[in-house]
Amino acid sequence: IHRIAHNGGLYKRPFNEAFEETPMLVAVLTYVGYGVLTLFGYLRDFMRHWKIEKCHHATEREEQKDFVPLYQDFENFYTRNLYMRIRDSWNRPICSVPGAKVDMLERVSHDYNWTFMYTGRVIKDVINMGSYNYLGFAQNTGICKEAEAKVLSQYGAGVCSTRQEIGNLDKHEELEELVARFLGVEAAMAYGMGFATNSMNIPALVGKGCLILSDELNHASLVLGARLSGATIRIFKHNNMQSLEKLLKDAIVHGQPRTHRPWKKILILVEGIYSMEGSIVRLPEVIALKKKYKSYLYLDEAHSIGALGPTGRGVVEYFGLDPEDVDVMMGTFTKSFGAAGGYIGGKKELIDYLRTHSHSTVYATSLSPPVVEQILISMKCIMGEDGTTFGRQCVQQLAENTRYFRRRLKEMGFIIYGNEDSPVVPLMLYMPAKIGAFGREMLKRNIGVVVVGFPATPIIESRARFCVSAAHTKEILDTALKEINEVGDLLQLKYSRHRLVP
Amino acid sequence: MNSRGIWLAYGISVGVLHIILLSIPCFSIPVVWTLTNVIHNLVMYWLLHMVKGTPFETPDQGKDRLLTHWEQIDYGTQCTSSRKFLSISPIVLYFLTSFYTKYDPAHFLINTVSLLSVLLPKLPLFHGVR
Amino acid sequence: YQYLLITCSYVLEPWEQSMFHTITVTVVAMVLYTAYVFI
Repeated sequence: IHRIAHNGGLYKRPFNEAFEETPMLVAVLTYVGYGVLTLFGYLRDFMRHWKIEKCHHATEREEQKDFVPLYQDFENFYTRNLYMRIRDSWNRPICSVPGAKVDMLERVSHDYNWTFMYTGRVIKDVINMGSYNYLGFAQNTGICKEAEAKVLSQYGAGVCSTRQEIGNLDKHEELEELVARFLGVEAAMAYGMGFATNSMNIPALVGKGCLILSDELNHASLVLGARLSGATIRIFKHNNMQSLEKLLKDAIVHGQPRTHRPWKKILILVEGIYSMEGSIVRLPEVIALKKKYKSYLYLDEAHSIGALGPTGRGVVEYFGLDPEDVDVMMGTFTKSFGAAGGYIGGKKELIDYLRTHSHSTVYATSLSPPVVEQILISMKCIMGEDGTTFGRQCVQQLAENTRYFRRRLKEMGFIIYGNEDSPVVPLMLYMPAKIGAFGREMLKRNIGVVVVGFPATPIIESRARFCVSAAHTKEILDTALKEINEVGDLLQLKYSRHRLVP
Repeated sequence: MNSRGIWLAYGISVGVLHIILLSIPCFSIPVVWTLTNVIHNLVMYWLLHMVKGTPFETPDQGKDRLLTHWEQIDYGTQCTSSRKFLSISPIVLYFLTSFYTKYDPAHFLINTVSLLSVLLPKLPLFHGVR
Repeated sequence: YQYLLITCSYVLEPWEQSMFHTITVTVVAMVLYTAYVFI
């Protein structure tokens, strides 16, 4: 456990982040499992190649054999020989809002997950521990619904133009003004898609001759945006300030490769909460480094906005910092506001520049008005501008649920990654077969979970990732914890060698 | 190749292979050691120097598709700890095998050819050479 | 169950499992026999 002793100057609150090491025996047995599956994978490929077995997956026809291969054979080795065997735990069809409970369509497979069939039965009220619904606004009843229905009848669903043309509605401007107030920055801009907010705006901010310092576990949208920009990318270890400072120092001292000219701009890309690790960025230290080396900071608050901080303002408020210190505040409306889309906030000149130069504002259709309304209602609720304290209660409730849920899981003996205050709770499974078994056993007990394995995580760090919600009542959490405890005993998942000191 | 426990798992799998071969009644000790060495080098050559690309989709737009596993280790950086370990282990196995086969010429020849087949591709000057 | 999970034969198809168990049992029997003879 890397228990971080917070140095007095920077942190105004305890910063407890733990990544317990994989037990060596478990690591070795995990490789054994992957070895067995690889051997059988080669056997199955051999049988498919010699037509001993029917080939279910897509391959080129005989006539296409001489052309460039369409289906990269080996690249799908893992998908067809490992993932196929356990993929019933993924992409489960739901038929309700992804709230605290969810209705799930039951499906069966008679050919080992190559194809599925619906039985027609709906599994009702499955406890939803997998969806991003931190504050519980993903619901089709209550204040949001009426307002959206009215906006839907007034504006319609689609905006068939971009922000630079007739797709610029009064609703959008109202939303951007509210987001700027919510974040405490000068101006903000809203986009219709969270992923595109990163991948389309980073290329507008940096280009050739610039340097991007990116955390190794950054989201794919940040990676794509950095790649599209054409800037030089350097990776620092996850949340490791020594690694970041070393890269910054090298960048300042040596400048660009070969010419050694100074970099035009240095942009640090970090996320507020890492959705696979459950860790929280060490923002005070990142800001201290950015000031020391005069670089820019791009903070992606996709998971932390609304979910962290006493009033839900995100990781900046969580550490009690000044929003002015973050040059580009990015976030999404998907996880905490029950909506979709993303925003970028910062100085007015930055936002005006993006309004004219960002790909999304020039080519993408704007946010749909009912979605805008959902964001407006939920954000005003969080800010208390609807005259109630419901929003603030949700934020508090989420914080309590998170700490309670994490503490109970640790008491049971599971290895839990990440920060104590992060609503994303990764429970380590390690072995590939346990990924499928965990998902199946939990669904048998009427609990929907998300499981994640290689290559989305390191090969010996497969995990189940719980997302706590303010909508989870204590009964729901206790039910989930009881079932997790039972499945943990059945599958022998309690690997932790650390016991919580009561 | 430098994640936790993978070197230990590699050592254990070579040991298990040797024990399985030892259990086959009709094999003598020198034959078992030579078989262990040859099978180990064949599997290492196949996995590290024959297979190209990755067995799963990577977000690098196919950059690694034409590189062998050995060339992809540590993003192509030479002389890292993983590379050193994977270069030394066949040599250690070769010394053990030579000792247990009592330097018999026939075994010696087979084992030497087998060792070279996995050592040469590991040399930095052969990086990317086809 | 732990044996099935750790060796990943839990996710194999029935005929693969039979093959896997047959090979495993044979190898273990051979090793035990050899160990017995050797000792």
